[in-house]
Amino acid sequence: QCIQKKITEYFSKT
Amino acid sequence: MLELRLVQGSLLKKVLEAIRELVTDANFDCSGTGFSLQAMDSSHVALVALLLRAEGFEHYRCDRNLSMGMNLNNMAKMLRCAGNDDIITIKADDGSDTVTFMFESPKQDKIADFEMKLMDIDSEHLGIPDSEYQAIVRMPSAEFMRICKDLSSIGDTVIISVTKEGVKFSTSGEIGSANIVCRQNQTVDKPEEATVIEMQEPVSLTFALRYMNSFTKASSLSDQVTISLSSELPVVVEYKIAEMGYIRFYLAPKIEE
Repeated sequence: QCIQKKITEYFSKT
Repeated sequence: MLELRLVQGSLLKKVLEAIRELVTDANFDCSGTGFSLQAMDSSHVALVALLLRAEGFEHYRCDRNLSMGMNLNNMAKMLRCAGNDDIITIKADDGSDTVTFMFESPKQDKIADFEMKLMDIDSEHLGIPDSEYQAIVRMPSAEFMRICKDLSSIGDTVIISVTKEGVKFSTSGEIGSANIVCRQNQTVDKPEEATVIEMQEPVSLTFALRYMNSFTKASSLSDQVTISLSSELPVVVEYKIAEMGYIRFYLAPKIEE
C-alpha cells in the first residue's frame, strides 16, 4: 500500500 | 507600469495549455528578472514553476515588482484568440485590477486588445532549494509523453527506476503489467532524439500517472524533457523554453507505508 506524499512535506513556505 | 512584448506569442499560448489542467488560479510575478509563476495543484501534491526571463522578451518594462492573480482558464480563453504567429504584449498599470493582452498579426494589419480582470489569490510560496539528484534522465519529450499515456491505460502509478542499464518505467493494474526500458542513446546527428542518463546511484520511485500525464502537456514547448530523481525529493520534470527559461513540474512520490 502506497501513500501519496505532499509537496509541502519536502519544501517549506518562504 | 508593466509592458512585456513577446514576439513568439505562441510560447505563452503553449505555456498556458501546459499548466491550466494542473492549476486553476495562480499569481504571475513580474520583476526585473522576468515573468514567473509558482503554483501548486489543489491537492498540494504537484507544483509548477515557470520562468520567462526578461532577456527573452523583445521589450520588457517592469517598473516595480508586480503580482497578478489570474484564472488560468480565463487567460487561456483570451490567449486562444491570438494567432500562432501573433506578437503578444502583456500590459498592466500599477494598482490596476485588470491586465491587457495585445495581439499583433505578423504583418501588423490586425491589432486586438483583450482586457482581463485580475483576482486576489492567497497563495503559498515554497522555497525550492538547489539539490543534487541521484539520477538525471534527458530524453525526447514525445517519447516520455507516449510512455506515460501508454502506461496509464494499464495502471494508475508508474515506478521510475534508473540503473546503469537504463531507465525503466513500470506499471501494473487489474489487466496486467508493463515495463518500458529506455537505454542511453546519444544520437550524434540528432541531439533532440538523444536519451542521456547521468546516474550517481540507482534510484527507484513511484508516482501517480495522472500527474505525469498532465505534465506532458508541456511537450510542445521542448523536444527534450529532463527528469531528475532522488529518493528523498520530489521528482523534477523540466521542459526548457527556447532561450527564455523553463517550466518545471515537481511531483511528490508515493511512499510504501
